[in-house]
Amino acid sequence: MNIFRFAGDMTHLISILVLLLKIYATKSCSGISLKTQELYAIVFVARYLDLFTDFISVYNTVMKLVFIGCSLAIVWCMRLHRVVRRTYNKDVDTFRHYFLVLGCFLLALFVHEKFTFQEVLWAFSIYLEAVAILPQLVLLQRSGNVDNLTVQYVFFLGAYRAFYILNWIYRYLTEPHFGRWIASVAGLVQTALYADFFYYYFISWKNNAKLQLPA
Amino acid sequence: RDWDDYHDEL
Repeated sequence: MNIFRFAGDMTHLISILVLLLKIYATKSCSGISLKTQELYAIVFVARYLDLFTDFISVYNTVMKLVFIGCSLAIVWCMRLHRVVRRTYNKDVDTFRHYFLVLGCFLLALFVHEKFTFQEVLWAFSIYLEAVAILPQLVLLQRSGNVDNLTVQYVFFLGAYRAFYILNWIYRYLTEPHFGRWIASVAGLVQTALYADFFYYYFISWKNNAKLQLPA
Repeated sequence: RDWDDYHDEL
């Protein structure tokens, strides 16, 4: 474990807590893409199958349970909670995310570490996480004014993988035979997808104005 | 190289 990876995990945890806070405090999920939340639930379930087969550390196990639990709770909340689900606007959350699932699965069938059930699903979860934010970014562009908690949620979600990139650079420099090409390349793509969001986030922070993404 | 070596990250 290094400081970059720990900062990344904590930033990721903060993003999930901010989203839970937004939904709980406002009893609303307006501005949140259910499709992105569903993709994240698939990412965590597909990636953390090793919960039952490999014990790495208490930290690792606890964090996996938190991520799976929170992502499923958020999807449950947005689909079934009698108050929150009425605030979900499916007319604007129209990204065809099943194509992302299919595309990432096909890619994982061809590009993986080893052709085993767990490794193919792990590669699938890495690819899917890289693009999972797309429905949410599209939704942000469509719904003009977005509440601050939603903006912070997306910001922390994007920042966490940037910390992981520093973690991979650090491990590459300090550990012999360290090669995480699948995760590193996908992580770069994932962080790059936030580039314009980060730019407009910085502008809004500098001008102390609300975030405005160009339509 | 077994699973743990390669999948120690979240």
